[in-house]
Formats: sequence, C-alpha cells, structure tokens
Amino acid sequence: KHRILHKLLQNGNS
Amino acid sequence: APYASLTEIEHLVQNVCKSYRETCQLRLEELLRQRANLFSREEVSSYQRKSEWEMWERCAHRLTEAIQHVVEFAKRLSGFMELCQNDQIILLKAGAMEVVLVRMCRAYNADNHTVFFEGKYGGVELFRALGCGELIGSIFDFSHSLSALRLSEDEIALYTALVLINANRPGLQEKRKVEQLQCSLELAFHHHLCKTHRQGVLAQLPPKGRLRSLCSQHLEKLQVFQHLHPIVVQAAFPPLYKELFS
Repeated sequence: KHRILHKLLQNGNS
Repeated sequence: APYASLTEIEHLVQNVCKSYRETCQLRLEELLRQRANLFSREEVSSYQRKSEWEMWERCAHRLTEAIQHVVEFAKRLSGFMELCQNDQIILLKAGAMEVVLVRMCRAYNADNHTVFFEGKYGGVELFRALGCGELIGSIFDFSHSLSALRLSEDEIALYTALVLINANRPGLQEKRKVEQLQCSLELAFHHHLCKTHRQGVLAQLPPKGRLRSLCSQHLEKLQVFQHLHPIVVQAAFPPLYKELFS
C-alpha cells in the first residue's frame, strides 16, 4: 500500500 | 526512559540538529541571500496564465521534493529507524506535510509577504491558477505567524522532530515506544530552550490543531481537484504524493 515510502525507508539510513 | 542523563539529552539535541542541517533542502543563508530575487510582473502573470492542472502538478512536485527531505530527516533521527515500519509510515503519513509547513517559514519573507518558490520569491498571487486562494492565504498566514517567533535553525529542528514523533497519531502499533521517543525529544527541546534562555517560545508555538487544519484543507482541495482531473493526478502527479495524500 505504501510502496514508495517503504522503499525510501529501506533505502539505507543515510 | 531511553535518554535519561544530561549527556544523553545533549547527544539527542546534537543528533536532531545535525539531522535537520543535513536534510533542510535549502540553507538559511541561501534563502536570505535570495530575498531580493523577486519574480517580475511578467513572470507572475505567466504563472497566473498556467492552467489549473499544470500549476497543481508543479506544486505537487515541489511539495514531494520537500517531503523527500523530511523522510531523510526522519531516518536520521535517533530512534526513528528502531520503530516498526508500520509506525514509521504512520508518523510520516501524518506528519510529513506538517513538517514541510513548519519548514516553510524559513522560505517566507514577512517584509513583503513572499515565499521562495522555483528559484525566486513571490506572493500569494503567484499561486492564483491553483484556484485555492483560501488555502494559500492560510499557509502564508501560518508562515507569517511562525516567522514572527524568529525560531533559530536548532529550534526548528527540535520543533519539527516533535511534530513528527507524535504518539497520538492513530494506528500506531508500538505506541509506548513512540511515547518514549517523544518524551526524550521533549526533554531535548526543553533543555535546549533553557540553555539558550528561550523557554518563552514554547507558549507561542502554534496549537497542533492549526497544522492539522491546514493539512485537511490541502486534502479537501486535492479531492476536489482529483474529482475534476482524475487523469492528471493518475498520470502526472508524483507517486509519493499520491501515496501520501490521494
């Protein structure tokens, strides 16, 4: 449902 | 509490301020330096002649860029990535737009009621084509009242961290964990204000309902627009914007 947000959150902690 | 000692509170202040500095999108000095750079009359009327959908699309893109920086801010906040992903999403979905609205006061010049948008400063009239005069007026008024507080960059950092980490957002799975983080951030904010003799700021911050109301006005306007131009939203609006708002 929140595909983009998931991706942004998983995309490293930087 | 996860941040009990003074040293830990001070570390948290440092973490929040650094996270903010790294993700603030435009440096304050740059925004101040650009203040004399105003849209000409011709440029303003060219914005006003744009179609409603083109202006909406433009604003949706600018807003999404700002929100991406808020997501990065959240990710760098100590403790945020330790929350479960459901709660990270709940907090960002509810708070990202509110943080953007608070951040906007840095891009607002109260001397001439203009805001920095796409490279220059312009007033409310720049956004006439959107057909949301009341919403734009409310957003400008909000920036005006917030800019009167003359918040420092560190104060904006700590304030926006607390706008985001709000344990009262509906749908949180680990409310206790968010409460603890919120509590630590409140301690950090208060500690910083005490240290800089700025405790008076707390009573002057806008009530939470004011930000909530601006966000729901935005959602209402989007609903009307989406009803009239469903294909524009579907085809041309940024996916993140749609995910958050539509």
